Amino acid sequence: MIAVMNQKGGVGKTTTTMNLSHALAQTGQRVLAIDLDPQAHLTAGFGLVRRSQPGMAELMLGEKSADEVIVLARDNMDLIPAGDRLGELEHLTDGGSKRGWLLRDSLQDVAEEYDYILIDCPPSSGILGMNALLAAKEVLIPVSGDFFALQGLARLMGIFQHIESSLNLNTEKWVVLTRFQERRRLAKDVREKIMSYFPKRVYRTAIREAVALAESPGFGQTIFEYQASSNGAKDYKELAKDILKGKAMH
Amino acid sequence: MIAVMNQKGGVGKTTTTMNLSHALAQTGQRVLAIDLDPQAHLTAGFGLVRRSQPGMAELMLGEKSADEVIVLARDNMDLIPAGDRLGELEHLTDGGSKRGWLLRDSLQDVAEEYDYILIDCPPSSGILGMNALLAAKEVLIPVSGDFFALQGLARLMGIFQHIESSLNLNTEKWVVLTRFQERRRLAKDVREKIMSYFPKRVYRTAIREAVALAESPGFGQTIFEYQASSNGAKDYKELAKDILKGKAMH
Ligand SMILES: Nc1ncnc2c1ncn2[C@@H]1O[C@H](COP(=O)(O)OP(=O)(O)OP(=O)(O)O)[C@@H](O)[C@H]1O
Ligand SMILES: Nc1ncnc2c1ncn2[C@@H]1O[C@H](COP(=O)(O)OP(=O)(O)OP(=O)(O)O)[C@@H](O)[C@H]1O
Ligand SMILES: [Mg+2]
Ligand SMILES: [Mg+2]
Repeated sequence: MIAVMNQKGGVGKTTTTMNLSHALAQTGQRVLAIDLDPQAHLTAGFGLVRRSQPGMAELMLGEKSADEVIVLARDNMDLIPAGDRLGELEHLTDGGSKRGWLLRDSLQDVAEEYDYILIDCPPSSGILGMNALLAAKEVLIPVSGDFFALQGLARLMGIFQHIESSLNLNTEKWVVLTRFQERRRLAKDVREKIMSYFPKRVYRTAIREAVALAESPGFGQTIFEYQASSNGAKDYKELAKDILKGKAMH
Repeated sequence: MIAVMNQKGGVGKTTTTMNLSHALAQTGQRVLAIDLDPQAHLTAGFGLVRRSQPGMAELMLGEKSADEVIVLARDNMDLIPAGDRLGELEHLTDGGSKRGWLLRDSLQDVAEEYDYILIDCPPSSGILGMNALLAAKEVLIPVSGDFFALQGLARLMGIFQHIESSLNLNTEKWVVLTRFQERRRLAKDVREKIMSYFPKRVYRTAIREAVALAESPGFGQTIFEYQASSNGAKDYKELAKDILKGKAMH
């Protein structure tokens, strides 16, 4: 189970979750994508938003079972939509320390049916992100090639350390460079810094900036359906291979 | 008082707050910039982060006065840093319905000393954004030229309507197109859609994508200090003029 996480906004969490999920599914892996962001952009990107549909809030609050919220998204790939009540959960205060485990508990029965579960997280470090961190075995951190991205990454690491030391967790962290503009000096400097902080934990494939990746969600399509010949499709296909083989950048 | 707001991440709220504040200050306006994001990127962008400094949390909780947290940032421009405890406020639950007014109350004494107060908001629709909305006379919504930006804007409007109707508020909304890539079909389509939803409320100047805008915060500099000849500097200078004259796009 992989939590796609970064409290920094707009770094490509959703774009990565939707296209990486589809890329893995296309290699024959059984994939479940989870939209844990009240913005519901993952659900919209797949073209699966309905005016009223049960989703993550109903599941995590125990009002619906996994079978009642899972929808078939593509071949080999299912989705649990955000649903329209997920915003309420973000501000949930009762339940005390148990409320960090709602996601993990609600997925226990279905987890083994899938080879990969990818969780799209919101840009904040609240209770939803906490649930993803406590449920997942790995965290995939999309990082864009700019200064605020480095700042955000340092802060994220602090947040992880704080949560994990108090709960005695040990989640694997991986970084993927996103929105990568190969010709920019800044992007290369940032990549160098990140590789020094995360030796052997930066995936070899960087996702390059490619307008088709920004266009495809508007058609409710993944990059493979929208423009399979684009750099965006190539990069996510390669990233899926890196993940299957654990291929980091050296 | 202008709340720079959009729950969508990475659309240029911080980049806009820092450079627009400086542009206004350079025309002689007295400006106060407020970092309301626990990420503290605005503070970092100005090069003003200290290891321990009182900031917005201490001010809003009444532990420090405005005089004790305001720092001189540039000529004609002051800043209230985020401070290291702002994250606690994001998850504040006691205080009931009064906690939406903490920001407005805490700024009452200093508000008249400034011609413009710009508030950089976090990418979420929690209590901090609520405080900014209730304190500000206007909201400036940076929007990037892509599909998820439209989705985010629609959702933001729903959130505003919900809050404003229940509190009988009537805040002016303005949109500024950011990270604008002039050659992209997608960006132009998005601009067209937004102008149809917000007639006369889209500022005439769009902020173009310019790598210098991403580089300057890494040096603790605004675009005017870093590269005054860049498109980024030109665009924010023009946007400041638009704001002073209320110049919308037609
Ligand atoms: N490699 C890329 N090339 C071009 N555009 C991209 C790329 N990755 C993401 N984008 C675009 O950038 C914007 C932000 O990406 P996305 O929404 O995936 O980020 P996010 O981290 O999920 O944002 P949020 O923090 O709001 O959840 C989107 O409009 C998306 O289409
Ligand atoms: N016009 C632009 N040209 C080039 N880069 C830009 C531009 N505007 C913003 N950026 C870069 O894009 C990234 C996101 O911008 P920024 O941090 O200002 O957005 P934000 O909305 O404040 O994000 P968050 O939601 O995390 O608060 C930053 O690295 C910034 O330097
Ligand atoms: Mg997202
Ligand atoms: Mg910001």
